[in-house]
Amino acid sequence: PKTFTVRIVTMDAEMEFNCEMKWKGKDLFDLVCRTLGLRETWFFGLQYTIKDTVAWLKMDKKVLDHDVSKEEPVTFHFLAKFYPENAEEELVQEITQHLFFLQVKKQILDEKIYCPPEASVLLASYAVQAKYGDYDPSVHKRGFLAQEELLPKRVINLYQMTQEMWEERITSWYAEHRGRARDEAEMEYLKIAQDLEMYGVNYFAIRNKKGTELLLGVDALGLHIYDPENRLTPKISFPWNEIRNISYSDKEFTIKPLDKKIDVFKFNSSKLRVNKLILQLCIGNHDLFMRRRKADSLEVQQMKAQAREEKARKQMER
Amino acid sequence: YFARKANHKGSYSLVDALKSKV
Repeated sequence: PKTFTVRIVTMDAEMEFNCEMKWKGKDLFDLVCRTLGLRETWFFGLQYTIKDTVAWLKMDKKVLDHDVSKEEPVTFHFLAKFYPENAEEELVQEITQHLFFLQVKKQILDEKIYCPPEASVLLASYAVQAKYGDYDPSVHKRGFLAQEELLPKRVINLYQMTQEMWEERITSWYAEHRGRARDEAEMEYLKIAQDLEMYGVNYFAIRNKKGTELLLGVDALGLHIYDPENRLTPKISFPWNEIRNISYSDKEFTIKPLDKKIDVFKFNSSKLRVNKLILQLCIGNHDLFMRRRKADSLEVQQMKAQAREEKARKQMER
Repeated sequence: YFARKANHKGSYSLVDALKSKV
């Protein structure tokens, strides 16, 4: 069969595949997941960018029917599209946790997620534990973190501190994490990060019917409306279980609350394409929201049992 | 025309989704 080359960029690797012309998104996505050994596939997607707007490969649509640049290799980013409500309960496999850890760490360092200075230092210390293992002053000599990107620039610029002073700060926390294996340190990282207000929120610039600029946030718990000046605290929230229906028509988007006494919320987004993406994110997040409130599937039960065994075995080894 | 018109609209009923899952 005729094929074309795709490049898949994950948080820590790049891979190339020969993709058959007739393949649907799902065929490529499954191949990537199999190659990575990833089974908790429902959090992830293959992302591409079109005219500065993020888009995700549709599972039931041919890869080549997407509005992607046809220049080979056709590039996709394998990324978490949906976030768990509780990382420790929901992320079972080590590879899943690791990919989330890398993605969230990048968002924090790139200042896509606001993180206060103290939390930034603590997170950095867990990232160091994950990478370097237990602190050993005879190995981890002064300057050992000099080449590492560990803190958001905003945090560094906030204080008059030298690189050595930061290293000292981070190391004093790092030394406290003795005994934590890589996967444990990464999970501790995620447990702190998931409490940051901007964690897991997809923001979109919108205008309400009066023309006021606002932000819409879509996350694991529902839809949120923000003042553009404050991405941390929503002005209004619509939890998934309080929404009856969501719909769009061209650039207009409508949220109908379950409670008929609460006003329908209508807004405009910049493009029809954006509304399609918002609806997609709503459906996916709501689906996971419902799944979490039911018993685990057999597959997940089995995965959790396996993970527990694996953890016990590792602990014995240590 | 219908296809194009449909392409401009989308709707999701959370209530129906919940019912179908139970």
